[in-house]
Amino acid sequence: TVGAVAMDANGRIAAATSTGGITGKRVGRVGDSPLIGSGTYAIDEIGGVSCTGHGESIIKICLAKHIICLMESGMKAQEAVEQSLQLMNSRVKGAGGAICISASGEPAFHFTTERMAWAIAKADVLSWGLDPKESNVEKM
Amino acid sequence: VEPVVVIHGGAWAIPENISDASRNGVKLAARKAYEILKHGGSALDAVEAAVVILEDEPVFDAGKGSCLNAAGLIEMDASIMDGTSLKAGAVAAVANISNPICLARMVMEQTDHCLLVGEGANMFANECNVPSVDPSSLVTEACLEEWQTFEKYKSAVDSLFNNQITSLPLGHD
Repeated sequence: TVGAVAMDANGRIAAATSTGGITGKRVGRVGDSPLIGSGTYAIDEIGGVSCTGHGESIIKICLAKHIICLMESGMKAQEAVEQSLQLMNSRVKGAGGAICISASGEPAFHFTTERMAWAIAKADVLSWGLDPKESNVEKM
Repeated sequence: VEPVVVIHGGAWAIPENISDASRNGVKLAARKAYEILKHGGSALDAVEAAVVILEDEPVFDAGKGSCLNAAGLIEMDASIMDGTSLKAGAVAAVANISNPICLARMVMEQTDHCLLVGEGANMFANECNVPSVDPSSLVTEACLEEWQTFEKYKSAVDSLFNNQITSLPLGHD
């Protein structure tokens, strides 16, 4: 799965997600990626989210909208992403990852799997990583 | 407002032999999206362009490099959402286009619907003159090998779960 969230110069937010699914999936099986509220959500007043991981678990939690709802209640983006993925892990035993931008332009990401490739571009600085706690930075 | 972009690839046990390509893929997508935003482009244009790059990069499970299903076929899903209007578009189980995210955006902008699936999604792609590609062109050697491994051991997995399943119970999109 791949995804992107962006905020433009007008403060508008958009999110997108795309996937090929899982090897050997049942014909006709659909995961979270095309389901608004599960794999993807965006609302300018709160933020935007794109998710990856075990699709069925993400659907059960409505992960993208869950993260948005936590932010709507006042939680910071990073905390909302982490708490939501922990909920998914504890409640339905699912692992995954998510990226997020809040309405104030705060980027966030987290994953509960072994690895997830991520990148953030903001203020002409590009940061990226793959392993837990890995963070590289370069000037754009 | 300061433009911001965040990108992700798949969350899973990414093998070491594709770790650098995965890092480079998300960096390239972030750079492209950020460049669009810095030149006054919209958030929608930025996320679509970023995902197109990732769909075209074979190490990611989307577009070229998609996993094969139980029948050995490709079925891809994608969605896009505009946070200003709350318009959304999505496609599921599409097989014969290179960039499902572009078709999802067409669903959002050219229909009253949020999600088109399977044959209907492919018919819509034809209506929109989206170039049709041979699905085999989206299959990589690595995905084919993974599917062949799945086929080889599927019966063992089925036995383990008392023949109650026809696909792996775990795994990540």
